[in-house]
Amino acid sequence: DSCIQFTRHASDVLLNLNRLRSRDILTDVTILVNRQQFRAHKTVLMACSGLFYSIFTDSHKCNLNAISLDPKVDPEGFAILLEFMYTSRLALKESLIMAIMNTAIYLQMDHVVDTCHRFIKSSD
Amino acid sequence: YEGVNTIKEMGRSIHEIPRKE
Repeated sequence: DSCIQFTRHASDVLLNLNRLRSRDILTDVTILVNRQQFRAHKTVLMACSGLFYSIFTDSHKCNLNAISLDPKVDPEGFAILLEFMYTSRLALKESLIMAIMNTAIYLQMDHVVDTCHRFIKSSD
Repeated sequence: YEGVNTIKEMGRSIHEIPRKE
């Protein structure tokens, strides 16, 4: 017996999901961060964020098609983390590192928080 | 897949969704 492992399958799937997002195909939720709006797929959000997992597994909230985040959340930080969810690439601009880390804490993305901590310590 | 002979395919695995139709 044999098995063929397509080593780039995960990244090919993620790239297609990001193409669907950019064309607003089958997106099913709008995330409101202060006055900015972000369209996304609930499944991708809950796969990447503990907060969204809690929201969309709650039978009273899973059918919402718009979610407002806490006003303390920085829209730029959220945009960078949303891009990370769909690309695996985290853009770390010096001026935004704290906003990104605080947003990752809020979204319960612990591994990203740990990586940001290590990045800050190494750049100190 | 214990005990199965695994062949690694490095090429693309699925179609690429275009940026726009």
